[in-house]
This record gives sequence, structure tokens and C-alpha cells, in this order.
Amino acid sequence: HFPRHLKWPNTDVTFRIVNYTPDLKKSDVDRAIRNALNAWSDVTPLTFKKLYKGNADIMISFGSKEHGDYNPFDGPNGLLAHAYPPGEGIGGDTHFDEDEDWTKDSSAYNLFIVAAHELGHALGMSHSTDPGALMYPVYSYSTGYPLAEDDIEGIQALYGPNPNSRKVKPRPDAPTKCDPMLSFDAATELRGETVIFKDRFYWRLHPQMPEPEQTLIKSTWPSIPNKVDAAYENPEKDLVIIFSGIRMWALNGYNLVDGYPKYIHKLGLPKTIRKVDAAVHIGDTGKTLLFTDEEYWSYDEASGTMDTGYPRSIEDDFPGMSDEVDAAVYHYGYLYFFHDHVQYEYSYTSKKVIRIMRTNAILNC
Amino acid sequence: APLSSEDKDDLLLAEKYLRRFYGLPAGLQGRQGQPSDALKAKIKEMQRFFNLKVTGNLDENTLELMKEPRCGVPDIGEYN
Repeated sequence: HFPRHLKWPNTDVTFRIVNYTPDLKKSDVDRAIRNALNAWSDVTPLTFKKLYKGNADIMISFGSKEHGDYNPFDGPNGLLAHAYPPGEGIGGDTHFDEDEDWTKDSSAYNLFIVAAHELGHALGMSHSTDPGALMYPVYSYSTGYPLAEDDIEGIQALYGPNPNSRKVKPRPDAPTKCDPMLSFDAATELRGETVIFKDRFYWRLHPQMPEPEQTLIKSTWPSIPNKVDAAYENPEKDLVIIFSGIRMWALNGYNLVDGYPKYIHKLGLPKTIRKVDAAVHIGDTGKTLLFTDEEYWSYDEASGTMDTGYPRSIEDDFPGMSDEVDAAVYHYGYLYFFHDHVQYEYSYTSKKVIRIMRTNAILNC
Repeated sequence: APLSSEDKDDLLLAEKYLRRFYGLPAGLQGRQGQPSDALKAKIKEMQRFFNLKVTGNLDENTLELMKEPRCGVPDIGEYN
């Protein structure tokens, strides 16, 4: 919240759209603003009435550079918008930088997402330190219901819950890297970096960056589902394959490759397999191991076929390992298997587990 | 040795960012090419807010975050 917990004294708040951006149709702007307000009214007793003239509590406008409040915008990118906390006069007013490219999808800055964030300020919410929260100060694209638990707790601390509570499904908080019980969804190399997927986020570990960087999956790859099951890099083809359910996507660097998603069954997996738990490419053999439940498969990248004699038991072929795998990566003759909050360092040549660590040891915890 | 222009640009970017979002007082902050104590304190405050490694230095992660598109409302401090 802002200092002194500024809020509207009544629950019936008025708003007025003073002018429109030429980037979108008027109806799209109206819809984005109404949906953004609805996100907050769904979880509070607040109601929002639209005015067409005169002074409203929340005056919404688009402007560029110095636009009348001595708080100038800065041209494209950088500052996207700002809003004033509840109060008389300029209080509650919400301004969008007209120099940005406003969209209703992920191609540039999504007006609905930015409006939902700014209107949070107009209702009394300050910035959140949770990267998964709508009130986090840095823009990121996501789909679905925009509020996280943190946002809902914050707004309800000011106005209370919605008495006619409609069921909303808040976005879960961002996973914290040093949670001792942290498990991974998937892990892969990507041109010398390590990418670790967990819930709607991924961590990027770069050898020259001291701290892992956490980003929303949708923010980088809007068309990839929010939940990644497995991923691996084939450095010879310079491709990273990402699995989610029965589909897979390919990345070249950070760019999605055309022609995907494809069905995982194209790899030769039987139709009974509905998801891949983990995948890892062994550069020395040219084989990719695909882990499903308590078994694994071997895919020959050169011939593009599944090796015969598979699936085989994980427990039998990787002694000392747990019988299921969440994620796996391969480094210089060692396989790193992740299962729940435990990481196994497995020597591929001597066929035994060398070390057992916490899963998040890879995240410098 | 004199600062490279890239370092100068980074320092200017950081000053502008911290003035706007963390209430860094106006004035020359890095006269000798080194961030002042006030600037370092604000860098630390920002690093703490964003869960970065708290060093007080303008490392790559900190600068990268300062360049991200964001909301113009300050992260901390009295709102004027």
C-alpha cells in the first residue's frame, strides 16, 4: 500500500476515459479498461461506474512526454504508464504513455495488463516485490486472470472481500529459488546457459551472471503453455525441444521454430504416453533419453527413430537413482537428475551416483 | 583512468532510475567515476526490492533490470 494506506472512502468509484489511443479501436480500449477494473471488483466490494463527461474519481488518459502533471513520459519503452493513489483532484488518475505501441495481444505492450496494474495503484496498491504479482513494477505478458494471491491479499486488506464472491482463480506466487522443498518441472541447456522451468516461470543461469534471472514463460514465449514438462538441447542442430503434455515446441536460441507444436508421438512414443517427465541429450552418443513415469526411452537423433529394446526401467539402468525423474541435464560425462527436492549427480561412465544434493544447489542456494 | 563512455552511460541511467523510483537526491553522484555512498545505498535498496544480489554495485543484473519496461510509480517512499 501507499503510505497512510490511501483508499477510496466509498466503494462506488467512478471513472472516465478522457481520450483514446489510435493504436487500438475505441471498443478495444473500453474493453481493456472494463476488464482491468473487473479484475479488482471481482475480489472486493468495489463497483465502477463509467462517466462520459465531468470529473470522475479515476480519469484515464493517453499522453506523451510532458502531459500536464509535471511527471513526463520518456518516449517508447522505459516508462509505460503511471497512476496516482486515491485522493482528491489528480488522485486516482491513470495515464498511459502514447509513445508506446498498445495492443490487445502479446505483440507489443498489452493494454489490459498495464491498465490492470495501474488501476491497482488508482485503488491504493503500491508495488509488490513478488515477480508473479500483477503489482510487480516490471512489465511482463501473461494470459488468464491477472491477479496473484499477493494482489488479492493487498486489495482485500483495503476494501475487504467481495460479499457476492465470484470464483476467481488467482495466479500462484512465483516460486522462490531457495525454498528447501523446491522441485523443478524441467531443465535444459541453451547455448551455454541453463534454463530451469518451474510453474509459470523459468530461471536463466548464465555463466557470467552471478544470480539466476526469473522470468514468466509467457513473457518470453507467449504461445508456449504455462506448464513445461520436459526440455532438452540438441547442440548439433542448435535446437531446444520443449515438451508440454502431448505437444512439443522447438527453439532456436530464444526464437520459436516454425512448424511446431508437433505431437510427441512423432518421436515414436506410443499413444498411451500423455507426457514426458524429463528429457536429456547425451552428446557423446547422439541419443536423447526421454523419461516417462518409471521408464525411459532412447531416441536416436541421427536417424530420427526410437531405439529398439525400450522402454527400460529407470531403477535398473540408473542404480542409486529414484525411480522417477522431474528434470535432467548432462555435463561432461555426468547426468544431473532432479526429483522432488533432491538432485543426483550420476556418472554416465561408471554407472553410479556420485553425489546427492538439494535440487536448488544449482541455483546457488 | 577516465571512465569509458559505456560506464558513464550506465551511471547516468542508474542515477536517473534511482532518482525517479528510489528518491535519490538530485546532484552529481559519481564525481570521481565512483558511485557515491548515497548512490550505493539506493542501489542496495533497489537490489533488495528486486531480490537481486545486494552488492551496492551496478552489476549486469542490476543494469539489465533498470532497462526493463516498467510502471512509472516509485517503488518506495512517500508518494508526492
